[in-house]
Amino acid sequence: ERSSNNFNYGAYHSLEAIYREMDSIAGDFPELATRVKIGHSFENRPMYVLKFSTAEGRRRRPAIWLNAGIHSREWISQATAIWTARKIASDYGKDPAITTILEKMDIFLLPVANPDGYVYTQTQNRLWRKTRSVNPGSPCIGADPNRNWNASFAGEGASDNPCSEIYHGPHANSEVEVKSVVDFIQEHGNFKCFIDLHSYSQLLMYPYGYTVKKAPDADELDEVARRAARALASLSGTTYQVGPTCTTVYPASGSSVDWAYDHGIKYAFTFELRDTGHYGFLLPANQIIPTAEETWLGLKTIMEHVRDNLY
Amino acid sequence: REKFFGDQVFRINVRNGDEISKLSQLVNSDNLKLNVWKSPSTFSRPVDVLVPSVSLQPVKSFLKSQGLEYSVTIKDLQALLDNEDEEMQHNEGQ
Repeated sequence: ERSSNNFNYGAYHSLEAIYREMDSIAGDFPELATRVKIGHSFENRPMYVLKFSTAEGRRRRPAIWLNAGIHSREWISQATAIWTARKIASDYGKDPAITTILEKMDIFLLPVANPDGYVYTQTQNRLWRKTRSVNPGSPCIGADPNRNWNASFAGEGASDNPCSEIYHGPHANSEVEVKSVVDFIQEHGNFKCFIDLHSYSQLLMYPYGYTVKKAPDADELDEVARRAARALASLSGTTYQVGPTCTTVYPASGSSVDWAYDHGIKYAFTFELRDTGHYGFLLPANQIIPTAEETWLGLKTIMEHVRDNLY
Repeated sequence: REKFFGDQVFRINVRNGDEISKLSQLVNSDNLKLNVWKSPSTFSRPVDVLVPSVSLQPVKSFLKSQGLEYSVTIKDLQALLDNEDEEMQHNEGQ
């Protein structure tokens, strides 16, 4: 089915190409996938999610949110997400795991959570991480969209300096890209799982990032994450470290998964995909598909757990 | 397009809280324009920092003077970017 169009999943693509491919997936699987506009970016680019649903019309089905590309330079995350979109659609009805997940739940996949940043990395500065919003009174542009959520906003592990790579923004949800996702998820009201895909250093983390305090569900999340990491490693031996964000990578307030968890979405995880650091954020394109394939095994393990443990 | 000629990425190993605080002092310095890819957190995890070419000497001197261990993981960032760009153009052609 992948030869039916000319999108090369083993290459990096422009925003337009990714959006076209989302449209094409929706066209190829009209009974399952739809491209939904959930908002727009600061520079007024559309934000699209692919909604995978087998229950037309039932709006508040339990749902899973897959988020990628919030840090624009982490290109392997957007590339993995678009591969995953095609994988979900093409495996439905063939792979019992994804079939049974989709019979019970909807999946929403946002491959490019920071479209302005992504375009900027392709046209101006490959290493750009933040949004492209203007900060009045500062020559520096953008806020870190993964410090901008309303979860201990402006706490530890975020900067109040607009020139910093981890600037939290003037207030929670100040970044329209973040607000668009927040509004959509809140309006929907029945998300059970939120997974954010980043890249660099192979980690699988769960709340909290803003405190060393143990999350109430930490034991269960840890067990699920360890199983997911084992499944991921089973493909080509990529080793992931597992643990809470704060102690596994570093303290970070205002993050997406902490917001999700604090707003009742229990199954909240962050992946840091394959990258030893020796490539920076420039993971060679020939590693896109291997990365996506191994990540899929981890994602599927988590989604199966969510399916079997709806609350 | 912004270029990164001569910029390097340093991987710095921290062994104790004192070294973490010394390193934090370095990365928080505005005039060196460092871009922290992996922040100082625990002792077991190295820190990756993008150092612009103009800051290479002062950063190296600081690390040496403070006895901080480091290695250069990316010697020429622009070369990596150029390769990536070439690969993208090749893929587009295909």
